Amino acid sequence: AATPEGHDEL
Amino acid sequence: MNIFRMLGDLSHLISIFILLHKMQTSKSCSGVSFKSQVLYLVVYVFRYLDLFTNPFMSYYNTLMKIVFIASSAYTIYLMSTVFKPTHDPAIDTFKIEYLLGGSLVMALLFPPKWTFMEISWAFSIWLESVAILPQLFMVQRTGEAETITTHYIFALGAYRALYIPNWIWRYMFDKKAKLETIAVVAGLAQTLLYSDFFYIYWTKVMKGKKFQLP
Repeated sequence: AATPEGHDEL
Repeated sequence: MNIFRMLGDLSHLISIFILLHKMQTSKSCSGVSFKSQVLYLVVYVFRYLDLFTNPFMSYYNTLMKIVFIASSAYTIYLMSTVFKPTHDPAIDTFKIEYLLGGSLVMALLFPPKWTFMEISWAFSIWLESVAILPQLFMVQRTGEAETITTHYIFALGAYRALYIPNWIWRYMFDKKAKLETIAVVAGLAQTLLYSDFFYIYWTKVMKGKKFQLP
């Protein structure tokens, strides 16, 4: 699966 | 996910719990800066706009984002209705216009990408790094703080401080991770802003003494 774009931290 | 990020997020959750608990049990929000709380709501709303656009990351991410926005809105609701009589605007006087303006300028000058979403993300990161200032300013004005309020401030500050070893960990071991330069720089700045508070918290509150400025 492709890694989602965007920021993965909170 | 590593232990530092997990502890950081946990610390953030604990800070929310402490603040709501303090208000509910004492039926008062005295000593809590309404302005800081408003800034945090702005932070979470602008940062988590991606709840509606970006591809789904994980149930964990989505759940935490919703919890942070909802609890922040609930805190403001309580402070502006039920506990309004216990809030003293005369000591909550930090000029937040400068914080909002400065964060916007930083976000416009160095966005990760020139899109509305990325600029709003960067804005929220910069704003979060300074959002505690009205609260710290209030503590400084009164010269002391209730112990429970200092636990709240500590837990909230520990969240970003714990992200620092998280970034080092990810940089060293997580090959897929991209380094979020803005988050790292703002996170370090935020922790630096807290350093004075951390020091007094550690030397006084942790030894059972009242939080009092020298």
